[in-house]
Amino acid sequence: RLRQSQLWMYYKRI
Amino acid sequence: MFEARLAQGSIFAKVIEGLRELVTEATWECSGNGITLQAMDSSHVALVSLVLRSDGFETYRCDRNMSLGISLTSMSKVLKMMGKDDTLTIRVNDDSDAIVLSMESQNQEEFAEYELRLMDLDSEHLGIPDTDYSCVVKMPSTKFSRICRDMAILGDSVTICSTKDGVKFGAKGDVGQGSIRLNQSTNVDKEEDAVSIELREAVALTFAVRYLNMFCKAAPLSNQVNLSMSEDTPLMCEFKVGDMGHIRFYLAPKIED
Repeated sequence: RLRQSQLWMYYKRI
Repeated sequence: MFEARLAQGSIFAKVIEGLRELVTEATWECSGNGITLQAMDSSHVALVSLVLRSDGFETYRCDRNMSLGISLTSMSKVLKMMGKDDTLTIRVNDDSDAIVLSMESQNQEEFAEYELRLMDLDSEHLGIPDTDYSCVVKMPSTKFSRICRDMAILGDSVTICSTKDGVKFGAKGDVGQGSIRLNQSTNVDKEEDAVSIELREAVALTFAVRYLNMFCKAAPLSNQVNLSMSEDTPLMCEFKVGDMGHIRFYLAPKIED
């Protein structure tokens, strides 16, 4: 099944 | 002091309409270069990044860098009071906790001024790397809006598949399934009607259609939208704001569990 990923997983927080 | 004047105030109103469904409040960063804003939606799935360069304003003055916490919901309500051909001036006086919006009718017979209290907001900032996307689809923004609206009828997600020949949007759900395929334009009279695809690698990505529909609120700003995609990377959905900047929306793709 598909689940929604979050942007945190792609861009590191400064 | 900060003061920026826009002859076509309606552009600014369209920017706010484009943002306010995704983020209800945000911090505006004002500097000599212009105004920027970066904000995530509350679920941390999507992000918006706005740039309005100072040279796009009729007059622009920013004596020192300022961070302005603004309720976009309230600002949108105030901007609804603006006439469609009004000139808009945004001002923040030194040591003030309010932003002043002045609207002047084209015949200079009517002048309105509204003050909005500034907010103290926690702002989070993401470092968005420059990305060489595998595929960039450019298409009319009205067409993109219509497709996203239609896909939402069928399901929660839309899968965008792009090859060198065309781009396909597909959705499926309880009621059924459907897809729309657009071929790359070969011959168009008007550039704004064209569908064009720059492709290094074919991509197939799935996104929550609800967010794409929120991004489409910015479609009135620009005739064309750019969709930049790579596998396992957030989508970048960009609308230009005239010659003065852009609104870029980033959306994390859905992934297989």
